[in-house]
Amino acid sequence: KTHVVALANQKGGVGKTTTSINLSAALTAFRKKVLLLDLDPQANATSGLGLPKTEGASIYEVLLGNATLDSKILPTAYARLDIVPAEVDLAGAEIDVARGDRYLHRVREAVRPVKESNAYDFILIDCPPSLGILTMNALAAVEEIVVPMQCEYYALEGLSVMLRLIDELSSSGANPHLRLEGIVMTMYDSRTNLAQQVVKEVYEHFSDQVYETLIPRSVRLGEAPSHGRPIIDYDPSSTGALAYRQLAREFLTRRNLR
Amino acid sequence: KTHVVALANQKGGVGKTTTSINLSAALTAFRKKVLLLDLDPQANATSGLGLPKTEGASIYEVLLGNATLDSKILPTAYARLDIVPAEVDLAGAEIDVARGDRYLHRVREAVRPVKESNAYDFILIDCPPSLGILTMNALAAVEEIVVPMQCEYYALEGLSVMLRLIDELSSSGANPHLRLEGIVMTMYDSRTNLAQQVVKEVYEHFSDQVYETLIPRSVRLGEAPSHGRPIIDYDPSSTGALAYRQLAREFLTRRNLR
Ligand SMILES: Nc1ncnc2c1ncn2[C@@H]1O[C@H](COP(=O)(O)OP(=O)(O)OP(=O)(O)O)[C@@H](O)[C@H]1O
Ligand SMILES: Nc1ncnc2c1ncn2[C@@H]1O[C@H](COP(=O)(O)OP(=O)(O)OP(=O)(O)O)[C@@H](O)[C@H]1O
Ligand SMILES: [Mg+2]
Ligand SMILES: [Mg+2]
Repeated sequence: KTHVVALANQKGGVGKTTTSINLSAALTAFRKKVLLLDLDPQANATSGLGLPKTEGASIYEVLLGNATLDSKILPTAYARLDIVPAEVDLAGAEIDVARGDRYLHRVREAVRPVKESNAYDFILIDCPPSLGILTMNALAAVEEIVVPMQCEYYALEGLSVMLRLIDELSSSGANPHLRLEGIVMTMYDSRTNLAQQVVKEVYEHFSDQVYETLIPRSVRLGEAPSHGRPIIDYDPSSTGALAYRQLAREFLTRRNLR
Repeated sequence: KTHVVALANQKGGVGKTTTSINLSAALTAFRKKVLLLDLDPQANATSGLGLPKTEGASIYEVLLGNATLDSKILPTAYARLDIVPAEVDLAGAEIDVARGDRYLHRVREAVRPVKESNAYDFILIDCPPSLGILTMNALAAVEEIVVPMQCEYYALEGLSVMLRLIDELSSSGANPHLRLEGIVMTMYDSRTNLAQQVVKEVYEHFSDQVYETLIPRSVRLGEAPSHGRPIIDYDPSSTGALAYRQLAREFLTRRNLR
């Protein structure tokens, strides 16, 4: 069975793309097959895995009904990890899709045939930093959401907005199966009170929904995308690589226990 | 004469809000009168200055033509610094405005009477992390853009998208007066090669458009918003406060020299 997971948080720069890439890569190290769907017009997940941002290569045409998702899947340099890349034109999809009908279900319909083919264990969707049409489409298409969250004040403020939205989407019937899979604390710097306070606050309010794995702030994680490589390939013994391997293990264990 | 300036960058988490708040506050320390317009549904500039996110208090009604901008202006705890707050409902404005006419000129029309009253030296607009309707409205409404940019690889990638857009908007006549006022390098950590390389690359390509002031990474800047205070009030002798005061001085000097 293929699980479809969104990496979403409307707050910008919290580690959505970094977590999409590195969780995907770490899951393949546990012999899982993963498709990473880049739904952000910035196309950071695409370049972070070393692929070009080619015009026409994104899900855009699929959202308009002019192509199948299957036809947009590309291999990466990593076995068991495929990608549907993004491109700048994807920003135009927001307007085009909004003006048509079924404008919240286009990603769900695009993903369905690939999900039902069971070719992958996981389909991970990297979302843009907003609650616009593309992100809302992703939230309607997935069963579970992983919310990356920086250990900062503004990110804490935004978390309740995101969690309220998840509740609304599932209780309203827009996506009855939708659930929060977990909150990943990112860019954790144990030397600062701010980070410690934010982590403490998140644990107090959301305890069993927060991954025990804290992703540390590590410059190697910032360097890796300029080489187009996930951290477990760029610097396998770095604190970032260890943390994302740990996160993948926890991600898999939690679901076995459910 | 009132200058209208957008703080914009579609890349998330690069320091748009932190720069909006702290540049605004530092400008008032140089005896300038500033109106900060929070155009982001996340309303971080609003809470970062200690104001509540009140339903109906944002520019939303003004964009729909049901109120004047003047009626939404609130004082802050700081003399010479007023704010038009944001709220979550502002996200709904994207859809409402998109479905109406003149959907790119609503912010320009809203701001015009306040700008022409010359009540302020500067109107600074904090933009959300996207190139959607709200940001495009801001780019159509201003004469100049300040682009905050974190010293990271993905931020570097996004810079050329932003600069190309500015060129297109001014050369196409959508906003003929639009110009890049400057690029502000933020969260600079002099100990990392990554930050040094990114700064070097930006200086090489955009030399005279980059502020000489580098905003250092400083946890005090991350703490200040949880107290609802700009850095020059929260910790006046911190590296962050010195840097934003210097940025304000440079921002004023550059325009006198023009
Ligand atoms: N644990 C970490 N340590 C150090 N740097 C990190 C870490 N995680 C992410 N980064 C860096 O921080 C920046 C923001 O991360 P990233 O781009 O993944 O966030 P995002 O939520 O996807 O941003 P956006 O909202 O723009 O999509 C990037 O430059 C990234 O390289
Ligand atoms: N120079 C700095 N040193 C340390 N932390 C900083 C600095 N500048 C900003 N921050 C912190 O980094 C995070 C991102 O900054 P900020 O929210 O201002 O960026 P933004 O571009 O407005 O984000 P968004 O794209 O979500 O609107 C915030 O938590 C902020 O407190
Ligand atoms: Mg991203
Ligand atoms: Mg912001």
